[in-house]
Amino acid sequence: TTRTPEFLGIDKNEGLFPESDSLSDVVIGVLDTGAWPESKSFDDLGLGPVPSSWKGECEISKDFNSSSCNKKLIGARFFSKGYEATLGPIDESKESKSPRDDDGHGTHTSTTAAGSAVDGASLFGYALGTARGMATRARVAVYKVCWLGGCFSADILAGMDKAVDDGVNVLSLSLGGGVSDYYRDSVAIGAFTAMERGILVSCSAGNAGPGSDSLSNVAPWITTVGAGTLDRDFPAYVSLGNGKNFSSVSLYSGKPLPDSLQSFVYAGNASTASNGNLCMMGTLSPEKVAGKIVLCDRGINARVQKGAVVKDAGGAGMILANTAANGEELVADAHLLPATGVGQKTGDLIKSYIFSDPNPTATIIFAGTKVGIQPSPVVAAFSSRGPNSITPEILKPDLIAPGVNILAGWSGAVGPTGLAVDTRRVGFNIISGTSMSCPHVSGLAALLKAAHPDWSPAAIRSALMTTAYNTYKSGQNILDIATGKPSTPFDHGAGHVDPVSALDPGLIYDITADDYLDFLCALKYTPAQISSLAKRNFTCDTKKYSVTDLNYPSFAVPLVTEQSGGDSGSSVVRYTRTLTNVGTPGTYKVSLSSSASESVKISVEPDSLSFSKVNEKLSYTVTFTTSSMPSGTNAFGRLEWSDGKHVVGSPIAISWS
Amino acid sequence: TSQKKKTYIVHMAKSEMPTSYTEHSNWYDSCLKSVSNSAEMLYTYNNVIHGFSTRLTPDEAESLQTQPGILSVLPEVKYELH
Repeated sequence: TTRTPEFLGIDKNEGLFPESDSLSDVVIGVLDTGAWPESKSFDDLGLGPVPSSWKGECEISKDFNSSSCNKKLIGARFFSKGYEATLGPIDESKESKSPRDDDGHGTHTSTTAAGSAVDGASLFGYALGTARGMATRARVAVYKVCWLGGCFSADILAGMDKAVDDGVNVLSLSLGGGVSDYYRDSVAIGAFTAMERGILVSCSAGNAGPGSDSLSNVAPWITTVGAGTLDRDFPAYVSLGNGKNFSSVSLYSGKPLPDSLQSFVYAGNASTASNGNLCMMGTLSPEKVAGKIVLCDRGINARVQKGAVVKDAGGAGMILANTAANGEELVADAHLLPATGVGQKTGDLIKSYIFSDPNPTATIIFAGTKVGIQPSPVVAAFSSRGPNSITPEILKPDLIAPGVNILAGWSGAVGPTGLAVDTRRVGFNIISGTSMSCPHVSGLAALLKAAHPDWSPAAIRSALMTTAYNTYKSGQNILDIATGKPSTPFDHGAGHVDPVSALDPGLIYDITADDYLDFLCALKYTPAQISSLAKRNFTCDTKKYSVTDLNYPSFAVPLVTEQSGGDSGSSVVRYTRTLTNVGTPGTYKVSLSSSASESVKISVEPDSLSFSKVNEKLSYTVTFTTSSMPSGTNAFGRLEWSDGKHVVGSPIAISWS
Repeated sequence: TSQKKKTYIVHMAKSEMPTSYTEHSNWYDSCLKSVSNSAEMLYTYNNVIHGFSTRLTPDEAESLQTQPGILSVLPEVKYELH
C-alpha cells in the first residue's frame, strides 16, 4: 500500500522493527481469491531461503506453474470441491481452477499484508508512491477459497486445515458469513485450532455498518478488525449552473469533460422504472441522458456499475449521491466515464438545484491526490459495529485499521472496477472495505510476532489493542463518518492501531487455549459442541464459570433494563483481569474515564500494580455499579494503566437492553 | 426438493473411533456409507476439525447425526468477501 506505512508510522521507525532474519521466518497465510503471482509486490529480491519449517506447496495447474511461487510467495493452494459440489464444475473460461487470482481481492489483501516494496506504484497516477505491505520481509502463502460464486465453508475449512499444517504464523481472512454460534461457524472453528497452535487469526469485521449488531467474526480467539480512513483523499469538484461548487471524490482517469457546463439530469427523471434513480441496468432512457451528466442515487447495484449504465445509455458523466445509508462517506472509484461521488447533504443540495432549474447544468473537475486530510482517521460508515450479538460480554470489533481507499496489488485478469466491460489492466488498484483493514493488522501482527516470537496470539492482539489510540492529537475522540460525531468502542473497539507503540506495550492481557475452554463452559456449551471446537474431550468443572472472567483487553458490560414495577435498585458487576509484565519492572497506576458518571460508578481494586520482573502476572478487579437505565442506553469509558512511560488502555462499553 | 443433496460438514469424535479401525479415514468412510451408498467425501479434515465434508440428503444427514462418534452434522454456509 502507499501512504499507510507513513500513516501508521512504520516507515520512519524501521529500526524499531525486527531485522530481516526473524521477520522473514514469519509466514502470513491469506484465505481469499488467490494471488496474481506476476504482481511486482511478490518480487522476492533480497529474501533468503524459504524457512526450513515450511511445509506448504505451490500447487501447479495450467496457468500456475512452479515458477509462480518464489521466496516471497512461498505457498499457493486452491480449494474448490465445496464450491463445485454446490454450483457445478468451474467454468475455466471465466475463472482459473488454480491459485491464480481472477478477481483482484486476494492479490490486494495479500500484498497489503506482506507485499514487497514497489516504487512508483499508482492507479492511473492516483495515490502515487512506494507501495509496500506492512511486513515487507514476511512470506506469503495464499489459499484460494473464494470463487465467482462465493466462498463455501467446506473449502474455507479445507484451506485453514492445510494452512495450519503448512506452518503459517498468521492467518488473514477478509471474509465473513452470517452470525452463528461459534461451534457452527467454520471460520471460528478453524481459528480455534490455529490459536491453539500459536497462529494469530485476523478477520475483517464486515461492511454491514453503520447499523449496530452488524459484526462478523466475533469469536474471542479471533482478532476482529474494523475500518477507518487515511489522511488521503482524491478530490473532485462539482460545479453547478447556479454557480455553486461542491467537493466530491473520484479516481476517474481519462478524457475530461469539456470546460463548459453540460446538461444535467436526475436519473429518476430519465427513466420509466420506479427505481430509475439507482441507475440499474437497462433503466435509463438514452434519449433523456445522451450527452448529459446524470445524477444517480447510491444503493442496490455496484457504484461502478451505475457509471457503466450511464455510459451505455450515452451519458457524458455521472454524479453519484449518497443516501442516508452512507451519509457523508465518500468512497472513490475508478469509473469508466467522468464520474464522482458526493455525500448525502451535497447530493440533496444538488437535487434541489436540478428540480428547481428548468435547464440544469453541471461539470466535474478532477483534482488528483491530496494528503494531510484532517481529521483522520475517522471510522468508515460501512465498518460493522457492535455490540457483539453472540457474546455481548466480549467487545468487538477489537480495533480499526486503514480500510478506505487503499492502494495495493491487483490481478491482471480484471480491470480496476471489476466490471466485465472494463478492459483496462492495472498493477495496483484502490478499493475499500474491512477486507482492506484486516490484512493491515495481519501484517502488523507478523511484525510483532517477529519481534516477540514467544508471544501468544492473545498477547499480540493485546499489544495491538492496548496501545491503539481513540483520540486525535487534539484530544478529541475519533469521529464516526456515519454520524459526524465521536465514535464509540462499539464502532472502533480499542481504537486505531498504532504499531510502533504496540512493539512495547509494557503489559499484556494473555489468554491460553484453556482459558478459552473455560469461556466455552461459561457459555454452557455441551461437551459435543466444545469437542467440535477443541477436537478433544473436555469436561467442564462443577465450578462457576463466567464469561466476564475471560482475560480480554476490553470491557463490555451488557445490562438488562429492569421492568417497571420491579426492583429499581442498582446492580453490581465485577470483571477480573490479569496483566503480564512484558517490559521493565515498574509500578502502574490506574485511571478511569466514563461518559456517564451519574448512572455508572466504576472502581478498580487495587489501583496500583507493582511488577518486579518480566512475565510477572498481577490481577485486578473492576466493579461496575450501575443504575437502571432505559433500554438502548449506552455508556462508554476507558481504563488505563500507566507507569509513566507506557499506557495500557482498555475501552469500556456498558449497554442496557 | 426436500431430499435434494446439500453439502454438510461432519464433525467426528476421534477418540470414539472403534479399535477395529486403524485409520480414522476408514472409520469416517464407514460412518458415511452407513447412511448413503453413493455419498463421497469432498474433504477429510485432520487439523482444524476431525471429520469430513460430503453431500447428503437432509434425511441422510439426520440419520448420520445419530451414529456413534458423530459430534455434529452441519450444513455448509456461504461466506462473502468483505
